[in-house]
Amino acid sequence: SILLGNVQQRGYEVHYDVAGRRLGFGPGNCN
Amino acid sequence: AYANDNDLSHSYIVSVSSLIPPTVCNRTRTALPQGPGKVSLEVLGRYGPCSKLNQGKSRNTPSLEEILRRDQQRLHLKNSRRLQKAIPDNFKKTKAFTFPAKTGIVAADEYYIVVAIGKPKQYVSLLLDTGSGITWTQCKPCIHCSQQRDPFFDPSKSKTFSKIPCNSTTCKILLEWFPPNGQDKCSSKECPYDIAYVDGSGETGFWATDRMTIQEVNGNGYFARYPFLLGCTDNNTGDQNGASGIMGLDRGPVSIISKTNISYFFYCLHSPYGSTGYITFGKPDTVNKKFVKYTPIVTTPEQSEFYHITLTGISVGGERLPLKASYFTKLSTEIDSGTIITRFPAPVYSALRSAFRKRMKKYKMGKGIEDLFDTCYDLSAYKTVVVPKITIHFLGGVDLELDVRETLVVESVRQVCLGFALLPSDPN
Repeated sequence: SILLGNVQQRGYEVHYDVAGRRLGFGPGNCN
Repeated sequence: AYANDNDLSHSYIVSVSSLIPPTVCNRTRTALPQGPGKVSLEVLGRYGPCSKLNQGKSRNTPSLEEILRRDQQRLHLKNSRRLQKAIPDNFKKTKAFTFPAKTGIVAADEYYIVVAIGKPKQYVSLLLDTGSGITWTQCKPCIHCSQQRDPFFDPSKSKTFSKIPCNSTTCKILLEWFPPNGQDKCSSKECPYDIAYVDGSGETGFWATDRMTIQEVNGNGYFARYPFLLGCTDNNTGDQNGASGIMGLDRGPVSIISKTNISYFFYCLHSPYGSTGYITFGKPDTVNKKFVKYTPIVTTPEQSEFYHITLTGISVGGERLPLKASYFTKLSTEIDSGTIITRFPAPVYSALRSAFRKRMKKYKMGKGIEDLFDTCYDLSAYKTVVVPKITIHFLGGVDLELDVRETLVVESVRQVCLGFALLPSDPN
């Protein structure tokens, strides 16, 4: 398996659509 | 002066000094995502310069080696849990079966939020962990709490606090889901739980319910749940580095996601170079949502607890690694906020490392960090460097182009490392 850690998540907004069973990546930088 | 086989459009040109994380907190963001139906909280890195847990004291910050060592321990425990899940239930019930690794969670790392528990409210800091389900906090009285610098939750001061009774149906279910170490029933009137870490530390405690409040600093956004199931830890032998618990965000049966009507949340984890991040419980605005690209969450029963997605390839410097998409899609990819470093199985890591080294061949290699990083560079002789872009591709045409600071982990300019690692082998 592969594990995607938080260092590689940092540049993006990570979206957990739990009901819709999908995971999204949006523009990030936390600004 | 740049190597011929590189394409600058697929590389970053960065100043070496900019790779060193700042030591001063710099809050540049002005507002959290706001609006009806959502609650946003500031997310802080517990080791970063803005951390309230560090209290501005560098002696409280563990070394990078120590942080990475803990990250590796977490991996071993996660592997153990997977191994246990793969074993049929009827086999688990036989007397001959004993399993050396215990079910539970290991400390998440890096990012925390502040929430309130009880009535009147008591504020505690909880580490965000999409890779575990139990939300627990350190409760008074506690036996080993010396490491903790955040205030403890004192159940005796909460009017809404209740212990789950041992003889309740809820306790029976919880004991089945999270069997305590060395005992299969209550030893007192409390319903026990037990979290064990691979380094020998752990927590013991009991299950309880109380009011959980997630509230924005300005008081506008507000979310409360009562009764909320939580673990009340009374004996913590591990070092949580100042945090007083964990918020479990997985899809398992006891997480805050399963136990509330939160069906959507999103976070932005700041890098050490930024200031603070945020987490929002609730859906984003329609305007913002259109910029989000989605990939399906795998929903097989074996993967129902965590957030598994499907990776289809990796590119380095604009070139796909020579591994077929069908190879990647057979792998299971879990996204975890509590794990620091991305781990790949040997064929993937080997191909990634090889492609990265090829494009970085003009730079002098440096000493590795622990057993985790073996592709490090001594960049002390350079003012600027050219680093190939790494892009991770997911099912549905979602491409994650990593910034240079999500590609490299930096100890010093003499130790700048490719920030990916090999997945540990079978942890038996």
